[in-house]
Parts: sequence; structure tokens; C-alpha cells
Amino acid sequence: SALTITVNPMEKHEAPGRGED
Amino acid sequence: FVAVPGPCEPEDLIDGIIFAANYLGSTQLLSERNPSKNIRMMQAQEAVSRVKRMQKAAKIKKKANSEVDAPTLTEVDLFISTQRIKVLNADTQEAMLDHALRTISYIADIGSIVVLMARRRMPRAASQDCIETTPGAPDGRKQYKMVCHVFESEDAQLIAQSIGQAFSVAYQEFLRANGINPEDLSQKEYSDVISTQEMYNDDLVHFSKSENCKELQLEKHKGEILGVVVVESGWGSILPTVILANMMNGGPAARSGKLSIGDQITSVNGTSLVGLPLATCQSIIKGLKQQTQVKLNIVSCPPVTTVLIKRPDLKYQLGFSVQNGIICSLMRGGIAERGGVRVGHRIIEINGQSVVATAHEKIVQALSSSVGEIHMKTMPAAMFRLLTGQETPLYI
Repeated sequence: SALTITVNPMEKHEAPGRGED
Repeated sequence: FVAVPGPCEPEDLIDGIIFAANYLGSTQLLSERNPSKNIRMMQAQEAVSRVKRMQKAAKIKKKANSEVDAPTLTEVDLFISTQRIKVLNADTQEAMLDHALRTISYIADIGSIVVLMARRRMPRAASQDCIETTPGAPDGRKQYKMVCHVFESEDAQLIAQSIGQAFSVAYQEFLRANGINPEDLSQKEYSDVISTQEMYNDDLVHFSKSENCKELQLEKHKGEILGVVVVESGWGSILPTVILANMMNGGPAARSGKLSIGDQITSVNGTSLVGLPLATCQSIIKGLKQQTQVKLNIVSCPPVTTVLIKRPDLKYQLGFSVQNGIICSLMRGGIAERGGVRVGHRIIEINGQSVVATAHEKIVQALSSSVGEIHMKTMPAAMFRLLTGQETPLYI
């Protein structure tokens, strides 16, 4: 079956390294 | 709401919806910041095969321990909203995982499998623990840690589509909060504006010139304070560290004659201040009281920051907000950030005109009606208050 990817458009506005544990 | 295609009602996504799934496991990957779609596909496949291997190993172990009936899957409720994604244990309703939606990098679905990719937090000091370079990676490109959660569900596709829809609803809210009407502007169009905007790199050029970076030795008496006021350089600045905002008359800093207001202090007696919160930098400086020699690394900077925003048309919002002449928010990756706008700075000049005594409404009017090249001069608001005598300096 096909693999589908949906990217979060917020990603490009996030500072590098910002995320959560 | 602007119609966002997807299986859910946008209103329902704000409150949150729940899907039943089986949690198969989690793994970690290193990734560059904005990988291509192909790389993301490989990452998702790698995560699935790792988790499946872990599942297999667990099954074998369980068989060996003759716990044949013990389940190898955890039944979970996947809670999806425009704010967060939570994984709750279906029996106990205890939260096993909880991620803010903005920290989710992407979602993948393949057959009955869903893969959730979340960025891991990196300490501000960018410690080696969370940021690594892969040996042999081109120009030592930075790699960030991602945590990948793998689930199995009959509704895998529906789950992925719902999360995708939550991404879109949340993103439109974000654009609206930054003054961009999503109806007026397709994402593609805004990306085009961003790509025509040159990165304002005077800062970078300035910091990279060795003549601007100095190591200073300051003499002081034991028990004497350094006699400085420091302020934050402001979110969005290329070098996140403190700025010298004032010096005490006759104090060790002023006596040395080597420092100027506006200088950015990068380290004190070998301790780096870069990326540290203001209070921590202040306590490091206070800790120098008993010293007689202080070694400072600084970057000489003018007290005023120059900003250049290129706005081709009025329909493109500037991407920052101003309150009483002070920049209070900034859209990450927007044209203002690229132009050198810093949070917490006071606008001193717009297109050569001083605005220090200008009413808020007039400043907003001047900014909202400007197109083409917008030149501004700004300085940290706290520094402005000290320089204009509105605030009494508390020297440390």
C-alpha cells in the first residue's frame, strides 16, 4: 500500500531545536 | 473558518476527536531541519521497520518466558486537536504521550500503520546531547532528534487525514493571528514572497569580522561590582546574548574605556553567555564581585539595530506587531524576521523619520501603509528607557 506523508506547515516557522521531550 | 479539506468538522478538531488504535512502539531518528519528502518517506519506513523488529523481539522473549497470552500491543485512544496530540491508555485513560501539535513535524500512513514524527526539544545551549552532526554529512549539516511513534489501526488513513486537517486549521489560525488572511493568500504565494526576501545579513557579516570580536581584560577592586546594566538582545537576533545597556560612572567597566553601550557580551571569564536567560547572565556578572581581573569577550555593536524589510505589496503583512512603539511579537520565518526585526526592541526611526515621540496609531499607520523597502532603526526597549532617563539604572 502507498505511503502518504503530510507535513505540518508550522514546521517552517518553528525555531530549530524547538520541540518537546 | 476557511474550509479546510478533511474528514472532520474544523470545530470538532478544536475540541479534539478520538480514534482507537494499537500503539506499537517508538524510536528515535536524526533528521536535518526540513527534509525532502523522499527523505521523510525513508524515515517513516525506517521507524516502522525498527518498531516491528522490536515487536518481534518482544514476542520471542515472551514466548521464551511462556507468557503466551500476554498482549504485545497496547490499546490506546489517540486524541487529536488543533493544540495537541495525546496518546491515552484505552483502559486507564492515562496519558502515555502528549505532544503540542506545532512540535509534530509530519504524519505518515501506510496501510494500517500511522507514524507520528515529533521534534525533540533541544536545550538553548545546543548541547551535544540533542544536536549532532552525522560524520560525512555535507558541510557538517546539523541533525535534530526526532521521536517517531508507530500505531496500527483500521482507520490509519482517516487518522492521518484528521491530523493533516488539524495541521491546516491550526496553521490558518496562526496566519490569522499574524495578520494574514488565509483567504487572501495561498501558502504558495506567501512562500514566494519569503523566497524573494533577502536574509538581512549585516549582523552576520558584522559578527564574522574578527576586528569586531574582542577579548578584553578589565581590572577591578575586590568587592567592587562591574558597574554595568545588561539587557537581552531580543528574540530573533542572530547572536542571542546580553547587550551592554549602561555603565556606572567611575565603575570598572567605564574606567577601562574599552566598552561601549551596545556591545554584545559573549563570555565572562571563559563562561559563555550565549543563549542563556537574562537572569542567568546577570548572576554570572554579579558573581565577579570578588574578582580583581575580569576577562570579557565582546562583539562591538552600535546601540541601534538597522532593519530592512522588503514588502512588494500591501497585501503581504509585515509579520510583526507593535505596541506603544515596541515590537512585541514576530512571525517566525516571516519577512520581518528576515529583515532584522527583534522582539522587545523599540522602533526609533522609520524610513529616516524619528518616531520616538510619535503616537502608537501613527506608527501603525506608517508601517501598515509602507511598501517597497522599509528601513527602520531599533534598539532594545530597556536600553532606550535607560538612555532617555525614563528608568534608573540598577548596576550589577
